[in-house]
Amino acid sequence: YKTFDGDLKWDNRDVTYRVINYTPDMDYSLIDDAFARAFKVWSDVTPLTFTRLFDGTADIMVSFGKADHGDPYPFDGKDGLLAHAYPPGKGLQGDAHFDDDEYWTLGTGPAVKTRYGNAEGAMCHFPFTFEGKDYTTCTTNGRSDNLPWCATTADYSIDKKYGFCPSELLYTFDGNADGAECVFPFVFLGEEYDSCTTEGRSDGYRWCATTSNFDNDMKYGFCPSRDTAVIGGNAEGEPCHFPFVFLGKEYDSCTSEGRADGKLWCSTTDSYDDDKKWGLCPDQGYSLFLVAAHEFGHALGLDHSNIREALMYPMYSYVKDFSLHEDDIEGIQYLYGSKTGPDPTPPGPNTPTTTTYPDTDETDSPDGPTDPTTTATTRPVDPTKDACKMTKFDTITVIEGQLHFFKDGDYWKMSSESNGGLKGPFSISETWPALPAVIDSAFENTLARKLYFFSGTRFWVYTGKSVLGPRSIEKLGLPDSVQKVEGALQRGKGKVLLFSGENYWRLDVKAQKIDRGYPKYTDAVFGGVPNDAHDVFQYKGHIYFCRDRFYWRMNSRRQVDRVGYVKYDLLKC
Amino acid sequence: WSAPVKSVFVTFPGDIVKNMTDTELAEGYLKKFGYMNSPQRSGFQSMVSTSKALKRMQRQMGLEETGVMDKSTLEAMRRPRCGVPDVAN
Repeated sequence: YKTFDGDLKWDNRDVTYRVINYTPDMDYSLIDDAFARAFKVWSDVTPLTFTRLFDGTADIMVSFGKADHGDPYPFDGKDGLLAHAYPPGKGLQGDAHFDDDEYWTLGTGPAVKTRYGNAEGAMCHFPFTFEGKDYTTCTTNGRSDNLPWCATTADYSIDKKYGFCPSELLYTFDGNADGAECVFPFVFLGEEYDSCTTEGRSDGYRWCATTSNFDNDMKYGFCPSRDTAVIGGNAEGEPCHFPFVFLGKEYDSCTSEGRADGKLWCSTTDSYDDDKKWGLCPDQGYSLFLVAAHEFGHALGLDHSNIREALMYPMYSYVKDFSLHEDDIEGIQYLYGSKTGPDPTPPGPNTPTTTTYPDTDETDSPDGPTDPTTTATTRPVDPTKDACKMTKFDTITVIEGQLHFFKDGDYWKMSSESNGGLKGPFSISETWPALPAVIDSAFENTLARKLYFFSGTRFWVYTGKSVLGPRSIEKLGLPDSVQKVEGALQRGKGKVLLFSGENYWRLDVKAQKIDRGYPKYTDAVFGGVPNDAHDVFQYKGHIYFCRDRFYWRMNSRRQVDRVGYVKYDLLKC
Repeated sequence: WSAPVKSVFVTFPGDIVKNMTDTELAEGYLKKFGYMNSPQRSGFQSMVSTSKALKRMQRQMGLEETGVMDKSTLEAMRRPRCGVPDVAN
């Protein structure tokens, strides 16, 4: 391994990063995930932690750009240079840039994440069979609305699982239209456009208006690339047109004819001879995860290695089951030392329970609260019931101003005082005897001093010690398709939003019924949060969407202003 | 019928033309990635520095250190890679 002159490295261990913009080649959630995994490659073997920022200046600013993208080192079109990064330091130092003339995938061809449909955001399965025909790309066959779709299993006819593919007819990204889809035709500088265009931009990114008139409304978004879109050339983003005529001969698939470099290309109109519109055909692409892991190695202080199998070797090669090479580990640990915390994998049943835990508190002391009489409501802490060791809670809600964490028949309370600690576990059945062990969501109607608890398709209402229920959630006006209420969000004026799957309903608590005009799509109103959050609640003026160990916090302007760990930020472990 | 089809090479509009000569490819590569910093001197001196730079590049890439533009070295130069120079300047 090699480091940069002077062993440049970050003095702080909690390194921050921010993703400035996105490539149209993949869904932004795949890009976020690839970058997060790329950072995890290094945090797994060092004391470093990586926290993502959504605004402001981070240590590592990550961005996509083409050719001359603003620093002294322009990229060079497709292939060749893939990305570069700067060693640790201020300003440009520490930043990572990715060449957006490349075709970014997960290394094995188009990475198409679906939206809507019934596959809950699963990836397309290529090839898939539909009405006896095999498809290796998304298709609009079978639909009249021209929306591209794919099956998420090998055979749509059998499984009926499908989702919609990226398309500007479905959504845009970035821009200022909150992801709204394109409107065609739209007027821009007095001219009418009936497809995405790069006109008006010098960076070559395709965009469209999300109203019929950009000149008036100034609303726009960037167009996601379709999986059949060509790369580079002079018609980037357009799909191949088959058949097409080239030098008088007809082609019904991509060809390398006419090129000395052997790359496959196609025409985007029926005649290259007449229109000269072309682009390179999608290939396996480059794994954003692998390239990012390499560049983040630079951003942490590692230079190129001359070991061919090392991640820091300068040339790209796709690796299916990636693991960090010894040479890379030695290099990064030379700069930052090895990881001192617990083994990241949860202790198995035969692991001694006295594992050292980085941030101990009184609930960790081996003998814990032993005398139940002195702590009338809490029992001796069973290590498996240590809230700090939970990766996911059944529900989190606020009761009497205190955060409550429910899990498998127990619950913990976090006092809202700044130095208040976590109290518990308490027994749900001791406090609310009628309730089952698993609570999906809960909310407090502070005016009426009532507590609503949801589990499956049933709900209970506690007023002090008295309880009403269980009753079916259909009594509230929720449809019988709702199997579980995953979150409840007080909206004031007696209104509560109830979340389930990708939708939410607004409950009029007094009338005990759902308001007209619902359900609505969660991500249509709460953009930027996962649409499969298993917990939603309001706390100290912010809305929290939780999934696994993470939370997405939204401010009053419905902007995600923080993403973090439930364990560290809410439980204060 | 087994003779290869004689392809007609076309210059595609908007294509970033890359079909350089091997020498142009090698010199550009050695300069870009830091193997050859000093401005080129003409004549024998230039050949020596190019050969030395090629050896450094071949060592970095785990190739046989021949000091000449052999096939595997040129292939390596055409491979997709990271833009950070291999030799800090």
